[in-house]
Amino acid sequence: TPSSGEVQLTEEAVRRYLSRKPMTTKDLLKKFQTKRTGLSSDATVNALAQLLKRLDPERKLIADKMHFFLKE
Amino acid sequence: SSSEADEMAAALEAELNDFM
Repeated sequence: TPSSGEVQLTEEAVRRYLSRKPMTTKDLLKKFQTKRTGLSSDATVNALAQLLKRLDPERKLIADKMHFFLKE
Repeated sequence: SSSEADEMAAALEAELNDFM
């Protein structure tokens, strides 16, 4: 498990967040900040885009903002 | 910084545009 404060951008981690509650792309990015993952911002954007396409989560417009979520 | 998150969110949504 990552040391304190460090997180890993994995499909499992994204799946866990989206199963918990609907999140916007910005919410997710805040969970995987570059200073916590050690990834560059481009790498983070590309990785997250690939993971989201693979997970193919549900989408929901909340307060005019697109949210992703995964039903259990 | 939230501006970094904003920029990255815009880039991410651009990546996902057909997906959104």
